[in-house]
Amino acid sequence: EQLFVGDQVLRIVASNKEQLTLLRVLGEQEELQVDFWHHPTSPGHPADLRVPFSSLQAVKLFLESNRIPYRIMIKDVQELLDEEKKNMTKPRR
Amino acid sequence: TERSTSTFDFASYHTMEEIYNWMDTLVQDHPSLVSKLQIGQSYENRPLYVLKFSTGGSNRPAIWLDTGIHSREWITQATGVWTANKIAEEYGQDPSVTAILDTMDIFLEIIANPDGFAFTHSSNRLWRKTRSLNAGSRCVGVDPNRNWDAGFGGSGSSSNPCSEIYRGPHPHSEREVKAIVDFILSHGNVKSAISIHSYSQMLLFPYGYKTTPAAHHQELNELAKKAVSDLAAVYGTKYTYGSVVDTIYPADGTATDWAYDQGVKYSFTMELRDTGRYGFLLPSNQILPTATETWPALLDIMVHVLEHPY
Repeated sequence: EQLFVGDQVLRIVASNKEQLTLLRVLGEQEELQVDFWHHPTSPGHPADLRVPFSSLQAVKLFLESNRIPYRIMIKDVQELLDEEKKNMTKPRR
Repeated sequence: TERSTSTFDFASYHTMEEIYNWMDTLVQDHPSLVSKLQIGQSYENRPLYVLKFSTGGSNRPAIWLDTGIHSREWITQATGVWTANKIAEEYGQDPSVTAILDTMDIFLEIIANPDGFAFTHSSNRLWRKTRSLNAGSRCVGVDPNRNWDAGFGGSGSSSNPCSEIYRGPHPHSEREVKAIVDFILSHGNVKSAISIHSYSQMLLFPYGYKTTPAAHHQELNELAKKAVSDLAAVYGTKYTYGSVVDTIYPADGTATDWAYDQGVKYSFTMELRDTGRYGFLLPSNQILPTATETWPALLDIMVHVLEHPY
């Protein structure tokens, strides 16, 4: 089973078209293994990006150096999944 | 213990086996209203089951609902289960549901992407696509909501098999999609198709593959406005609404556009909650509120279809 320990989901709001383009380029970097839960659409609309723990530093550096505002929507994806699994087994018991 | 729909925990997420067992108990509990059809098999040969709600007649005008076409969006399958139970329980009780089912049939496919759903339980909770193998690529799966023959291949989908919005090698290449296509075309009297996704709280109608407004844009927009207003009245959840291309982004090869182009006038995509906290990893304690608030919106659309035969 694939684990997502330390993975985060960032909610990113591009301010202009240039930043949108940068976001799309970011999404295409296969080595980063990022996954848009919500694709960048237009300036001011949030894009949600899941970032593996191993790519977090690089991605945040990229966003900050390009002044692309973001916030952490999910601090640790695996924590949510563990909670979900726990809640699934409870009623069964 | 004797299985019964009354012991099923609607406020919890369930495996495919549990949902399929529950579907059988729903049929047993409502034998003159609910039946279970199989419309095909998935890539990995799992059955594609559809619940049929019918009070008789033959080839009546019908409403198609599907959930779970993006397998990781578990809130949608859970909402599908709750909604199926609601339809069965409300027939003979709620005047709108009774009027709808005295005239029309409702078809509900709860697990529209069983291979992906099984994979989210066994191996990768974040899996979205089908599980078909892509020749020449190490990446698996096709986005089943970019594989429809409506604007197929446009910029609102990807030709890269590793992309989450990979369109597939050709329209309807995915058995899960082809099964719905064949069902709707062979039925020939489907008047509304509502595909339920998550997340971001939107009620969307055609088009996604072009900016040209749909012929019935005004009517669909008014209906969507009423539906999201009645949804918000339950818990205050705010939805936006409009055509896909205006409200989100260009999306090519989607089910909603395909159905509309086939003449299914009342064709919608619902994007259930959440905005900005959990995404599609919505905690199970939000299943009941989500399903409960979605119901009046679905009912608005179904009543409108009933009252506006075409």
